[in-house]
Amino acid sequence: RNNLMSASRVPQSFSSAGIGDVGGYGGGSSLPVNGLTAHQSQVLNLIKNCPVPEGMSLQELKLQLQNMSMATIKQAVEFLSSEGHIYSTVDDDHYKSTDAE
Amino acid sequence: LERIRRNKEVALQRLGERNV
Repeated sequence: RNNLMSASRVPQSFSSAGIGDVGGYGGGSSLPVNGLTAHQSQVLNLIKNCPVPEGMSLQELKLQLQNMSMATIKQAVEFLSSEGHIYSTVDDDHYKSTDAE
Repeated sequence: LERIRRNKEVALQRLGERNV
């Protein structure tokens, strides 16, 4: 009887864990949105909103994205510039967005 | 400054290729 009981419990906990996983996707930070990861679109948004004519520096991005490591920011910046969303200006540390919107 | 302009052109070109 004990075996039956524990056997019937296992699938239950499995299914509830599965539902919990799916429901918690709002907190996911690396889900791609329009082909960009959350990190990449965050970086792109900051660069887009930067009023400085020479663009935004990696240091400024790091200051505004304290939950992101410099390596992650650099990766995102590299990806965005290879896609043409941003381009480097005065040096390789300053980036501007191509979208004029 | 010339380099910046060229960078921008290249970037815009890339973006255009992506959108086509």
